[in-house]
Amino acid sequence: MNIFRLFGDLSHLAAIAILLLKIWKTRSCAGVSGKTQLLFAVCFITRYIDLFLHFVSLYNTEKVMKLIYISASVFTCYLIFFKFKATYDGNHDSMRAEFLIVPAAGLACLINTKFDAIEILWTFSIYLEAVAILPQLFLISKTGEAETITSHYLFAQGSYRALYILNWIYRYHYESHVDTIAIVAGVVQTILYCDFFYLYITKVVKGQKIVLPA
Amino acid sequence: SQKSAEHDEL
Repeated sequence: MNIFRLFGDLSHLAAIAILLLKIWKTRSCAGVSGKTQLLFAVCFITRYIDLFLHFVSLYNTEKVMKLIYISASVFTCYLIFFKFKATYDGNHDSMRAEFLIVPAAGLACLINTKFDAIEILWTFSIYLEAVAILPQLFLISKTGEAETITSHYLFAQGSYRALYILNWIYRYHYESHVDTIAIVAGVVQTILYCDFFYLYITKVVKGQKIVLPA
Repeated sequence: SQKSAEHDEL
């Protein structure tokens, strides 16, 4: 474990917590893409499937973190699609998730480390995570604005994988550890946030709201 | 050794 991965995971936890708080406190999921949250839930379940296959005692933080990620993302989907369904902006959350899931699944079968079920599920989860934020970014571009709290959520969510890139550089240099698939997908994922990062740093930090077109 | 397919990151 290094400082970059630690802060990456903390940033990821913060993102999940910020979104849950926003929906719970405002009792509304306006401005939140339910599809992105569904895709994240799929990512966690397919990536941590080993938790279900051979359940081991919660003997380390990693198992606890995996369970937190899975339960928090499923609970977020429950809030969006059931509890606060009336506030779900389905009209603007219109990006076709199939256009993300199918290519990720196909690519996972073509480019993977080992052609076995668990490894392909892991690879699918990595590819899907890279593009899972697109419906959320698409929704913001359609509504033309993002609530400040949603911007903070996106900043934390984007920072998590950006910090992981620093972690991979660190691990390459000090542990000569390389996980090419995760690195390439992580770089693509972070690049998708660049436009948002620019808007966040030039606007939200100064107390302005993000309004598109910028 | 066979690169363990174990991915040790979240």
